[in-house]
Amino acid sequence: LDPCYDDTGAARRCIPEFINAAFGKEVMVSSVCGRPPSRSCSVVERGDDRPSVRTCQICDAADPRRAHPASYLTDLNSAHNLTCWQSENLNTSPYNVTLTLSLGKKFEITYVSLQFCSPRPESLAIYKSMDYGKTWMPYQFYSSQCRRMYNRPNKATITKQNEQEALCTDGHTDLYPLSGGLIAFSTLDGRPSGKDFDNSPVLQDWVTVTDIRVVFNRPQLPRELGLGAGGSNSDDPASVTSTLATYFYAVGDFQVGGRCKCNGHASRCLKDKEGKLVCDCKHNTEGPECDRCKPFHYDRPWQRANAREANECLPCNCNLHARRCRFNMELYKLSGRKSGGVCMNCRHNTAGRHCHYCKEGFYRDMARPITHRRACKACDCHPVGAAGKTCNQTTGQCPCKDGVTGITCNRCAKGYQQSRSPVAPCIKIP
Amino acid sequence: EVMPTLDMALFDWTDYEDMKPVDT
Repeated sequence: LDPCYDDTGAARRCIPEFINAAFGKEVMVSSVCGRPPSRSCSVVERGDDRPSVRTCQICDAADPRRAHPASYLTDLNSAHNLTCWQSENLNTSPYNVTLTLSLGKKFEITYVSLQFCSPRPESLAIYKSMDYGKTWMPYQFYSSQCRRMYNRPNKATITKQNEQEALCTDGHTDLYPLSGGLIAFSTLDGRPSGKDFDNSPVLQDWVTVTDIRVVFNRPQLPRELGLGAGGSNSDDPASVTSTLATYFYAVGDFQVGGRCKCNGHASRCLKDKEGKLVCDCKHNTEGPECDRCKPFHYDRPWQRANAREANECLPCNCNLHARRCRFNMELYKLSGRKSGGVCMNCRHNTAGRHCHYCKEGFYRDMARPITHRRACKACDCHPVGAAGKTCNQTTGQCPCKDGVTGITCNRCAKGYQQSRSPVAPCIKIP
Repeated sequence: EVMPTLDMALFDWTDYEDMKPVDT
């Protein structure tokens, strides 16, 4: 049972399963604690109106029990055994730390989420790339000071005119919880065309990513911590570092939820011979994202599948006389958007956009179907008796000189006899 | 009545060498 075809064998839209595309993938981080071993302290809530306490840990990259490597970002997220990546201590400004995740293929993503082991950053930015990290564009910003940090308004309104615009919000930037806080960015939430995604190339483009980059720009600052004796009005976290807590970013789970992008023409993605993830394309499509028609399937332009139409690529009709064809938009429009394929290099002495008639110098053998390789026979016009080499493509009749007859013009007509002149091979009998 | 096919050997090619088929 192939999800790309129904019971009758007709093509229908198919999509790969929804996954956490980040799971098990390597994340490049600009900072990781433990080289050399370092001590980091954090404030832990205890609940029940009991005061928060300060706890300190050693991070040692060489000791697996005390290491917090980047691989912990995308490993199995278990509440019983929470593993966290942790940055170096942030002693001086700037406090930028970057996480870069390469998906290795285009995905259509629905959300990006981060579960923190430290307090959530005060400012962070999410960027996306659609070209494997060559260029980056903003995807979403979080900050309690959107204008100051990112020069964007807080919670701007999204309309149909700016659906591909990154927003900034001050949500999710609260200090509390001190650990376990979540930042979740939903790519379609609040975007007007999200309800009509099939018909919105803009949003289809918006959710397409090959790489995700998260930049933590600033941790919660001391004055926002409000921790009494250890707090300070300074903008510099270092002022409380020595007395209460060190500042670092720590994340237990980094998820990117979405589907391998196959444009509705594959139900799964597989690894190719080189280990690259590619769509298992159906509907006569090919390419990493099933983003083009297979050779010889150019009778109509490639299109993404949707709920109503599979839009499969259709083969050109060349009557078995050509192996290649091309698409012609003008012919396609003239046909009422039905057929635009033009056969190339028609063989077996055929011609025409569908190799559906005989080329000059040949005529159709009506005893055979047009698909037969000998459907076209040579005219075989007589070199002297015929006035040319091209015969009637239907009957095979060559154009005869005066007084000459026969399909190939090889005999003198009744009342004529052969002369010695090749120019007038038959002359009237006196 | 079926007329005989044209006999290439009967033609005089003297003034029409360029028209003469190769195998004549």
